[in-house]
Amino acid sequence: MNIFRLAGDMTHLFSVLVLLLKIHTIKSCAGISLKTQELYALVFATRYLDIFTDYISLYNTCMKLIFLGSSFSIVWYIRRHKIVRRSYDKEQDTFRHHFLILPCIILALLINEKFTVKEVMWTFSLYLEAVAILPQLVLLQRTRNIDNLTGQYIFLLGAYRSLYILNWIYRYFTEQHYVHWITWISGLVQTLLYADFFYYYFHSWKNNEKLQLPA
Amino acid sequence: DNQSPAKDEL
Repeated sequence: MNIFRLAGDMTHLFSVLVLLLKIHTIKSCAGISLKTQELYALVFATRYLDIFTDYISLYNTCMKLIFLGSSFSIVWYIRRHKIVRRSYDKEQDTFRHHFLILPCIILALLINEKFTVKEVMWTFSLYLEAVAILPQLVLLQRTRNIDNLTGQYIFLLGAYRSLYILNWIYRYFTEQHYVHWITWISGLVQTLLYADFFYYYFHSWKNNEKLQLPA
Repeated sequence: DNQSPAKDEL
C-alpha cells in the first residue's frame, strides 16, 4: 500500500469520526444531509459484499466493517435518536436522492467489467458514490452558517477523494496492468464535485473568516 | 484473474 492510499483511507476515516463526534457529543446533526448519509450506507452495503467471500487483509476487513458500521449508525442517529433527530433540517434537505439511484443502476448494468451480480453491484456502488455528496452540497448552499465540524467533514471527504487519485497515478506507474477506467472516471467526477467547495473553504481559511458559500 | 487490483481498495 502506498502513502497516498493510506493517507486517503485515513482522511476518509477521520471524516467519519468527525461526523460521529459531532453527532455523538454535541447531539446535533444540523447541516448534515440525511440523504447523502443514506446514499453512503447504500454505497458501502453494495460495495463490500465481498467481505464474506474474498479475504484481502485484516486492514481491509476492519476498514470495511468500520465504514459499514459508521454509515448505518449515522443514519440511525439522524432518523431514530430522540435528541439528534430534532436538529435534522428536513425542510432544507430536499434533494430527491432516490432519483440518483436508478441512473446508477442502469449505468452499472450497461457499463461494467463483468456481468455478474457482485460485479454489477460493485460498479453501482462506484457510480453512486460519485454523486452521493450532491444532497450534502445542495444543503450546504442553503445553510447560511456552516459550523466548523460540518466544514471539516466535507473537507476531509474531498481530501480523501483527491488522495485516491494520487494513489491511482502512483499505482499506474508502479504496477503492471493497472488500468481501471470505471474506477478512475467515477472517482474523477466525484472529486471534481468538491472543487467549488474547496475554493470557498481555502478562501475562508486564508482570510481567517467563517466559511460561507454564495447563494 | 477474477480479482482485479482495484478491489483491494476501499
